[in-house]
Amino acid sequence: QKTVAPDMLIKHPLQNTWTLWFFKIESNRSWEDCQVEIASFNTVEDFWALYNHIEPASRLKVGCDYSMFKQGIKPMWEDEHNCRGGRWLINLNKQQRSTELDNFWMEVLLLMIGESFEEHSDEVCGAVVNVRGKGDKIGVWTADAKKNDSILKIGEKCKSQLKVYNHVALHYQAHSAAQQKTGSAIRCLFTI
Amino acid sequence: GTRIIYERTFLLQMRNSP
Repeated sequence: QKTVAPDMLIKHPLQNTWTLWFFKIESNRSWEDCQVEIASFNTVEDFWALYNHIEPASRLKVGCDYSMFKQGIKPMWEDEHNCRGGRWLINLNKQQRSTELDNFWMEVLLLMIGESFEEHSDEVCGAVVNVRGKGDKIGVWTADAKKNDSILKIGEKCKSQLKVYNHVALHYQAHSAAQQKTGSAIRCLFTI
Repeated sequence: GTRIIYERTFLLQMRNSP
């Protein structure tokens, strides 16, 4: 007979277990080693306990990231779950760090843990927020850059959720294209 | 099986529940 942990009887279980990662560059470590797992959770209550406990993204030092991925997927292109995929990218200007970054990031997290993409949720690997001097970025990573239907549904859902705040443009890039090029020359597969 | 879906409003309500 299968036993259920007492916590799970009173907490609200999530469809997936998610892991929160923190990235901070340190000169004596490899880039991969600078990605640190903070915690994993699989209930609504544990998500909020973690989220309420950590610094908001807007208070991170420039150069740092938060990532939240399904358990077992590392927040990097090279991971086997990500390597054929891509990301919806939301670019924020400098002023938006104080006004919108935290809201956007929270909305993206809620979409993911709530499985708001419905049958397309299986295509979602995770999301990353990059805090950068030239402008912050939020990326929603999907598993396969060829699955146009899922990519568009996921992008449209993100866009409609973020409309609560302001007009935003979302661009989808394949990781393979981003890896080969630098800066603004990356070709976008979709813009919505 | 059935996917466990939560609405945004519900998730936000849960934020400060004890």
